[in-house]
Amino acid sequence: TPIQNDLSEFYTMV
Amino acid sequence: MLEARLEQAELLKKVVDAIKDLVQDCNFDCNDSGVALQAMDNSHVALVSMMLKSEAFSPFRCDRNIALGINLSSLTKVLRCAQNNDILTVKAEDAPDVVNLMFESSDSDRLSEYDIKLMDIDQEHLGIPETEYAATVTMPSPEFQRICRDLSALSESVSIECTKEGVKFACNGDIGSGAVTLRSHSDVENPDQNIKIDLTEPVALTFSLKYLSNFCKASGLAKSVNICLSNEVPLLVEYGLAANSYLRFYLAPKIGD
Repeated sequence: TPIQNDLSEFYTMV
Repeated sequence: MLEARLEQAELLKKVVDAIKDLVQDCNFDCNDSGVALQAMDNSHVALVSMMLKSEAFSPFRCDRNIALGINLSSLTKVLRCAQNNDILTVKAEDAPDVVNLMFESSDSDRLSEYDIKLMDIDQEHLGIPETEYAATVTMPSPEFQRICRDLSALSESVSIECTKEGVKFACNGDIGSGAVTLRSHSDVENPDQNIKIDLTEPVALTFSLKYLSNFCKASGLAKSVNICLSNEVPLLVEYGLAANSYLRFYLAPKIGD
C-alpha cells in the first residue's frame, strides 16, 4: 500500500 | 475593528460546509486585504487555504490584523440560522473575545444577531511557494466530483496521469479496476463544460480518494475546478471564487508501493 506523506515534508513552517 | 459585509450569506455557508469535515478549529486572519484561513487536517496530509479578498465584501473595514479563532462546528450551527440570500455582516473588536454575525433578510425586516466565542488557536503555518505546475487540468467541478465518487467505490486511492493525450484517473481495488480518461474539450455553447489541459511535462501521481472526495464538497462554490500537478509535490485543487478570492486544497502525494 502506498504511504501517505506528511505535507511538512514538502513545505516549511513559517 | 473588523466589519465585513457579504451580499449573500451563502458564500460563507458553502465555504464552511466544504472545509468543516477536514479541519475543526481555524484562525480566520483578517487584515486590510481581506480574510484568509490556512489549516491542516489532523494527519497533516491535507491543507485548506482560503482567501476572501476585501473586494468580495462591501463594505470591508479592518484597521489592524485580527485573528479570529473559531471552531467550525460552532460556526456551522450559527450559519445554519442564516438564509442563503441573507446579507451577512461579520464584526469584531480589535482584541475580541467574540465575533458577531448579523443576518439581514433582503426582502423582509428580519435582523438576526449571533455571537460566537473565540478560541486561542496556536496554528502551524506552512509557507507555500508560488509553483509552476507541470500540468494544470481545468474541468467542470461536478465532473471531478463524480469521478472521485465513482472510483471511491472500487479503491482507496487514485492515480492521476497527465500526458499530451489527456488526463487519466485510474484505480485498482479488490473487485477490479477502473479508469476515466478525459481529453481537452471546448464547448462554445457551454463553456462551463470545457476541459483544458496545460501540460509542460507528463505527470503521474497517486492520491487518497477519501481526501479528494472531501475537497469535492466545495463543488457548489465554482462551476470549474483547477487540478494542478507536478511530480513529487503536493496536488493543488483550486476553486475560484468571485473577486479574485479562492478556496484551495493541497494534498501530499502517496509514495512507494
